[in-house]
Amino acid sequence: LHASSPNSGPRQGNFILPGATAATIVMFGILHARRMYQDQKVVEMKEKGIEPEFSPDFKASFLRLLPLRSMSRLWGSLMEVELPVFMRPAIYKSWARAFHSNLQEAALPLEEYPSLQAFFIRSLKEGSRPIDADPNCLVSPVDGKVLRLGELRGPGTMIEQVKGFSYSAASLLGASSSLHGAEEEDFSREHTEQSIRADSNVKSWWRVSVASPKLRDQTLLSPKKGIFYCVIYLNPGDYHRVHSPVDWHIIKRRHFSGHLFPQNERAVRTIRNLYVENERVILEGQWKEGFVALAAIGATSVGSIKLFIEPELRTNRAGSKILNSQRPDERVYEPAGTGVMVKKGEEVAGFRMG
Amino acid sequence: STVVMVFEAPVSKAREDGRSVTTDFDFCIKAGDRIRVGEAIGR
Repeated sequence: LHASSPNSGPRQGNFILPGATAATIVMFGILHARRMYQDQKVVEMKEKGIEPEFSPDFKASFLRLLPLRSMSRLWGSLMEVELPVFMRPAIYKSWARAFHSNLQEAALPLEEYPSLQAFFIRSLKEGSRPIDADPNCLVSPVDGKVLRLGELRGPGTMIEQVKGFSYSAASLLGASSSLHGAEEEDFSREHTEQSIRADSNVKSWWRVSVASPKLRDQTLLSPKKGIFYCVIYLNPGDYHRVHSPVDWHIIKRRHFSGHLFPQNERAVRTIRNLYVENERVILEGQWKEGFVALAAIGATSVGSIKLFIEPELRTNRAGSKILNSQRPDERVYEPAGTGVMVKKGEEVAGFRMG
Repeated sequence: STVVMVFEAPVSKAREDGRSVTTDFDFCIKAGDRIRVGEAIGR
């Protein structure tokens, strides 16, 4: 940090950087080294099969004080700045190298994306993402890393954010979600069946057959259903459009205007209620097996969500209040009860920077 | 950014012994997998 003269060597008191700036840089260096060390420890634990646990830290609390939504919009504005044509390939290739994007899949030549924003939300060449044609499968709506999956058993069952911290599906999708109806129906059906089975085991099989027609029909004829979930994280370099996982009718859209915390692995481990507090759009509807919902959750750098079936929807808007998660902006698509029919693999939404 | 899917799917056999659950629907992916649009997550 000392200025040196070729003749006289370092002289005391002649600094290139003021002391406070140097101290700040050193402090950030130490914090960064500590963070790298902790992340390395998490990687090593994972390799040993030990799952990292939820551990709130000071930095996570500090994030709540930052104007993350304003920062996100500023970031988005910067990313929309048109780049000179000659610089575009170099910039996009650097981005791709940093975030492991596959440039061979981009639908257009790199020179034709006017800004990083346009490049970020690029579409792909025809045939880059073949859709599994099995009518009995659900396909991934996005490119990304599977974080969690499983079955929700009984009303109010929680989805694990990370070991040691969970959130309810209802708080994610909204209190007015049709999920509650589906959950309760499945749960009560399961209990009805269990009680009838138990009864028939203890006494006699005909008790089932003489059960009221309503119960018998419900037990024997209606297929049993479970509620499943899958959480997928998109890296900054991933393709950021959302496709339909099945043939379904989108009946409702719910928009929660919330925080825009980062969503990386560390944030998932340290920020409480990350998915429930962040801005998100929920598409809810029906497929041939029942209820289905897709929740697209924004982050600081990727804060806006665009719906192809409702282009006028604006998210991450300046001045919009952070609404209570119980009171989202909701829209029922026409015709009521049927909504918008979407085919498996069709584009339904996209994430934008800022 | 993150996407969460919640959906109903068939379950063939529910908690007969009070513990195990056999499902008709099966995930064909696991936590930690990389996945791309259009690839099956379950059948």
